[in-house]
Amino acid sequence: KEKHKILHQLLQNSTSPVDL
Amino acid sequence: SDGDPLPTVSMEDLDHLAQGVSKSHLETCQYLGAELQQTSWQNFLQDEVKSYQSKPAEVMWQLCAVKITEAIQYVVEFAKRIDGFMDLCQNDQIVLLKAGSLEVVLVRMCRLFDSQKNTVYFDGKFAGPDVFRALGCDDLVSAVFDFSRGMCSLRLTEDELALFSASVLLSADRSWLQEKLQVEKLQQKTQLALQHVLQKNQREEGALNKLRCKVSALRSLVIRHSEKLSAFRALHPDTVRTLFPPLYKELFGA
Repeated sequence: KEKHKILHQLLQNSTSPVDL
Repeated sequence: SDGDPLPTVSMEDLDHLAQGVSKSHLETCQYLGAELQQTSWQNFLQDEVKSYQSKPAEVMWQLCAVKITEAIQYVVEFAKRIDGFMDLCQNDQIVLLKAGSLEVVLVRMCRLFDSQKNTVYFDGKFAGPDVFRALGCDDLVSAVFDFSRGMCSLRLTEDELALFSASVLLSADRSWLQEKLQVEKLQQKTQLALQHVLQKNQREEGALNKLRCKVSALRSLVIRHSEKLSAFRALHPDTVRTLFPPLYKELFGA
């Protein structure tokens, strides 16, 4: 999990950090 | 396949799936067709090209890593909005994105590609392969441009592009999948929907086969990207460690 911390976060976020 | 029958799906199911994937694609495609028209397909001027070419390799690599990472964030959002993707176990979501997100970026690139001028939208204007010379990987750059030109020549609609992207992302043959069968079912359904849309759009018989050929081209491009990154990292380990986007490093093992 630690190895893919950011992907995990992006998958769990209900909204994306990018402005869609 | 392990011999399991294809999932039973009706025409209505396929239409519904196609509409959903297409909506997800349009919501997350980073640049809408209309926006691209407004950029009026402006090419970089010769001085601007020279300025990119005279950048140190580290600066150009970092710029490209940032642009790729931005595009990948939209692909992650696309994946999340594909029906069934978030029902997969988290390991498999990660495996599919790690293996497929750059492939989808490359597929999406044909939307930003001008075949006649052999240029692609990059950093605000349209750039030919010479803009990327400072990267020191002309062969990879020209292979990416060739791929995009080939994709453009298929003249896919946004619906077709969306379903093809989803099918690439849901590849059930990726290593380390834990619930391969689940992914296989999703991919089969997506491919049926793609086939259904291609037929509805009265595409020639070989259209699906042409797309299948693109899958192997994509895999080869991604492998070549990894090789180039490894070579770059060997020369500039500190640049990669301190200046490259963390998501890029996570995905490509840098």
